[in-house]
Amino acid sequence: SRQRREESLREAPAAPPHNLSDYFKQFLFPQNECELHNFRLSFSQLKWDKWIIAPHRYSPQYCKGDCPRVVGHRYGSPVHTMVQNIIYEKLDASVPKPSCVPAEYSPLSVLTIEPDGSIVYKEYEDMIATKCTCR
Amino acid sequence: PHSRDHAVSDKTSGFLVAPEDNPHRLNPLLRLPKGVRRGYALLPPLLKVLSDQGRQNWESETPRLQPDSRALRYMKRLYKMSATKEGIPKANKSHLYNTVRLFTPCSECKHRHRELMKGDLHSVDLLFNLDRVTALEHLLKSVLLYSFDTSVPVSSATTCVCHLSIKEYDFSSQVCPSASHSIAFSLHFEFRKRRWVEVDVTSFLQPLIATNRRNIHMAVNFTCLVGDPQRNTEQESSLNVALVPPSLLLYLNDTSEQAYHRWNSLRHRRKIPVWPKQRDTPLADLADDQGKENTQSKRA
Repeated sequence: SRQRREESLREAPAAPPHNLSDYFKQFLFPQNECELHNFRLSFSQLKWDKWIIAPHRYSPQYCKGDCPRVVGHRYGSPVHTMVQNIIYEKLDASVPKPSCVPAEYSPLSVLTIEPDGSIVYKEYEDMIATKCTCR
Repeated sequence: PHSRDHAVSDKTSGFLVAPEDNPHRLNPLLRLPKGVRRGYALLPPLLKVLSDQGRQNWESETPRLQPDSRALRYMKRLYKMSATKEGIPKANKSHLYNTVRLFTPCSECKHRHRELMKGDLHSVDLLFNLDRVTALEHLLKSVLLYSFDTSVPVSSATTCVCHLSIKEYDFSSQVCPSASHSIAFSLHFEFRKRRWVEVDVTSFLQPLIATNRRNIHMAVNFTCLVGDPQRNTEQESSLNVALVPPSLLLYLNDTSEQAYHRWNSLRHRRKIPVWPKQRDTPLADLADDQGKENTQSKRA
């Protein structure tokens, strides 16, 4: 790859200094970078408030945005993510680019009425996204 | 493991038809991979609503019996103590339960209990149906929850003696239940506006719940002596306490994947993999090839 790089350096003219801002633009993170977005719902919107007594509001959050081409520690992405990007860019565009998905969650306590009329307090795992990653 | 799957699916509210049933009637959910089915079994209403087929029949097929208002008030109070307004479990909880189930007694086989007690024997037969407890929920503590509506404020301390006996109810012959074993213990508490009294029956119910007993039949005798029995004060003739049949409260540890296990909450703070320095990963060069001329500047 070093030799290929030297050859390509000889071919490609050095970027003229005056469009440095464009030059650096390619390193900026994408405008709509992958990040955590707020979303709040109330169970009455879903008509679930007949059996979900608490909490009244629930913020599951979600991850959305583009993954930068070379993802680093910012996302805690494994090296595989970069491999997948290279495959997409250089080998086979039908392989999807890395996606912006939740990496960590927090639990949620729910108070519900069961079909038999009994009442249950339950703590469910992984109900609120708290961190995003590119995978 | 199969056993867990089996245990969970046969404890659900029966919406998963038995696999041996003729396939075209098979509930579409049974075609889901096991893991999802297990999840589905534990969060039936949530996920049923998300699956289109479930939408219409879920609302129709699960008529909900309305819970007792006192029980509801108690559980809302328990919720406020256990979670924040947003529903996040409070970290300072020292106990390990992640599930609390409150059952009100079924109506069968209950002696007509007198509403207002004259401070004397309050005897009631209780039948609790525990079908909702799954095989993955392990009992940590169980209590009988009495709610007292003291219409006459009772100032002094009160000692109540509670006799409990579990009955083996032979449903087949409808013979009157025979007490199989019983326990008696006394409670001493101050009435002072106390709304609830919890009678710990864990050791009593543990063996029954551990053997997956679905119907718990017990006779409870409850006698309250107002005033301090040591000074053998005259038992006040009218302890104006309306004793309503107690609810059964089960503190459980749900060992399923969907339940939150606070002692391994380290799992939540998953270590972000330490990212090797760019130059150490051969792939970084390869990736950099894309913008060939920028390798040096990037290194810089």
